[in-house]
Amino acid sequence: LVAKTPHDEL
Amino acid sequence: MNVFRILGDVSHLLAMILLLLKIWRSKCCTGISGKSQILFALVFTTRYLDLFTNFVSLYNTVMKVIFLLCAYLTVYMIYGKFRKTFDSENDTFRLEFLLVPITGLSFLENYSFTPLEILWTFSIYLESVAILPQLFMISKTGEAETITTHYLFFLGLYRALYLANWIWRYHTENFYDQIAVVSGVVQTIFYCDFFYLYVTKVLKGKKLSLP
Repeated sequence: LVAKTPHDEL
Repeated sequence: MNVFRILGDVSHLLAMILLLLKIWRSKCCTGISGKSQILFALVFTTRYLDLFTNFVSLYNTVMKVIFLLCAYLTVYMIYGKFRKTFDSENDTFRLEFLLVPITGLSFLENYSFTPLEILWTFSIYLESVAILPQLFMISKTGEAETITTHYLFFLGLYRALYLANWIWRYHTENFYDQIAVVSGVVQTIFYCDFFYLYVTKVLKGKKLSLP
């Protein structure tokens, strides 16, 4: 799994 | 920000406002699952904790606050102001069947083992199943008011538009959020059966009732 933080979606 | 994302967010907002207006105008929340609405409030609460730690954009912050307010206002309408009209006898979905596995899964499959990130993951998994108490209630009573079906339609449309948003972002930004995408697909699948009934019945002017 790839980190996608910080999250930019609602 | 692409057109699918913005239309998805608008559709999500429209769904919540539609539900609030329906309850407010009719002063009645019969047919609405309070449990689903509690789950949505929990979804937003656990996901938007990053309001305090991370600034994305003014749009992002404002929308998060509006979503939180709408969710809590809806819960208050159902369990507070108009609780006499709340049909709790048909809102019998067992929440622990959702919460226990989802809590476990968010500890096992996440991007990083930190409290905020586990809560974010929990909220993504929870959102994908949060509508189940509502769908369960409709299958139990066998019918839904037309305005409730419009609410569900916009909520499902929001999910479908987010799928298009992710396909778009994958091709244009190389963005790929595996947890959100898998949960989003699962969530959208739950609405397919409902979409079919919506198109074949509600859009032809009939009330949604199950045989």
